[in-house]
Amino acid sequence: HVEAKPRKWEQKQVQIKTMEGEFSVTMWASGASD
Amino acid sequence: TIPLVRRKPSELANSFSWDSQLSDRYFVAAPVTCFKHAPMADIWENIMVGMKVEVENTDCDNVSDAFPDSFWVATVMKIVGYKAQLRYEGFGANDSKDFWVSLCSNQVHPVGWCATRGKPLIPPKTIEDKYNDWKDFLRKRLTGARTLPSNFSNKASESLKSRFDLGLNLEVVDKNHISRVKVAVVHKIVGKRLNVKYYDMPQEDMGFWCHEDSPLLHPVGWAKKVGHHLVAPIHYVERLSQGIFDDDDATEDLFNPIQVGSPDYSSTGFSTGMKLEAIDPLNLSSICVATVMDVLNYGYIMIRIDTYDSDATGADWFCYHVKSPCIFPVGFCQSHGIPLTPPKGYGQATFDWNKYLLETGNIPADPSLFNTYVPLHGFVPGMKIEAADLMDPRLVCIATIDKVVGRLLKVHFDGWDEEFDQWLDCESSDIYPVGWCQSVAHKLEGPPIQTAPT
Repeated sequence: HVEAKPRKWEQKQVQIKTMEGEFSVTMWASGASD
Repeated sequence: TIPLVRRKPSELANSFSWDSQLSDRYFVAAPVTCFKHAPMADIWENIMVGMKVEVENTDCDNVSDAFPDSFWVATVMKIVGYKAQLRYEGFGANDSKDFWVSLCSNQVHPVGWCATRGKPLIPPKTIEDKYNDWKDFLRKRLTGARTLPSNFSNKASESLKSRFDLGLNLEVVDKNHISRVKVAVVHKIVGKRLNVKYYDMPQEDMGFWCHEDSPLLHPVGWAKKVGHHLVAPIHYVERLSQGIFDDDDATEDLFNPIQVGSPDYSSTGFSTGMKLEAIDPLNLSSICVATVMDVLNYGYIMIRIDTYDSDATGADWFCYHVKSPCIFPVGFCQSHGIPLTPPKGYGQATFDWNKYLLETGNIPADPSLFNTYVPLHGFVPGMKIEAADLMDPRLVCIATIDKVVGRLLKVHFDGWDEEFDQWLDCESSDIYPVGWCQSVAHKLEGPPIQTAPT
């Protein structure tokens, strides 16, 4: 069985593309990538 | 919802859909975190209401050649099992276009996913004139908000993969003769549930289904090691006696401790003739008076359910690991208010353990020998789940947690009589969150169709 590990939330720069152009925002994503 | 796994449409025909019940305020589904063996259970604590995701925008006119599909940001409003109710960003308190998706699918993406694929976000038609500056709106709404990890889709796909491969040999409890295990081959895998075919069964036989973590599955060589009755072709027995393994043999590293056993259990304290209470493997709605008939190696015991006529051949014995949560000390049912199915010839109302032990001359297995650990499982009565019907385990059905006794769950199949209920452990790999069948492309059985009286 996989034991649930405590994971950190990390701040990430996220790129957004709209019809008016691109920009980036800072969001929180869990560290599920580790 | 498109599952991550593709199946033939015919296999999913008439699959039950929870969708009409999901928005009901009294509908409660057991959360994914209750099911340790379920896909994505290990990352589910980081999936929550209020999160922002990118999802297909179905509220749009016609799609252009340049952008054949349209996406927008949405907020998770509610989570029910694997299903999430989403609201497109910009709708504010307007719930008119809220919709349900499966979070265990390739339908939802972390914010930023579209930009990495060169897809612009396009606001829904209903609100396209609501703001002049969508860039500014999104910047304000998304800054500081939570989203999914960037590798979410990979995590979802990985978590659906079985550790077994098609064609592997293993030893499986014989569905027609539960006191023995038989050599079988993995024939099909759906959502980590294995369809195995016994080596000697007719071509048309549909085989046997169980989850890859099921205690009914064992590695090649297990029966010989623990001293269990094995049915196998002669060449299999001969090569194992020479210690020769094939590349197609499922070896111990693929199994969990209950499936493999351990020399640590060389002295379990159980001995032949001891009495106990046990879930009847052939009638899971009953917890019965039982007897230890044999003590095997590596922590296994053979028990017999005293409810049935004694079979001199031992064909009705069943193997339980001594730490199985499905066996209990004498008095367990009485102390928890559960009806105990008495031995053959005794009445339920009049059965008395002390008298029975005196009459039979047996001793009870000491309570200290049993697994009494109760995990913080989170199940409560009324929760909806999807559960395999273990009397026909190719079927996964809609069900409700009817009763919780420590770590033991009484699972009721919606629309069916109480006699079809199943006592299952809270860590049973045969129960799943609402939406599991859809995610793994397994048919979900609904309630029986009621025919109107004529």
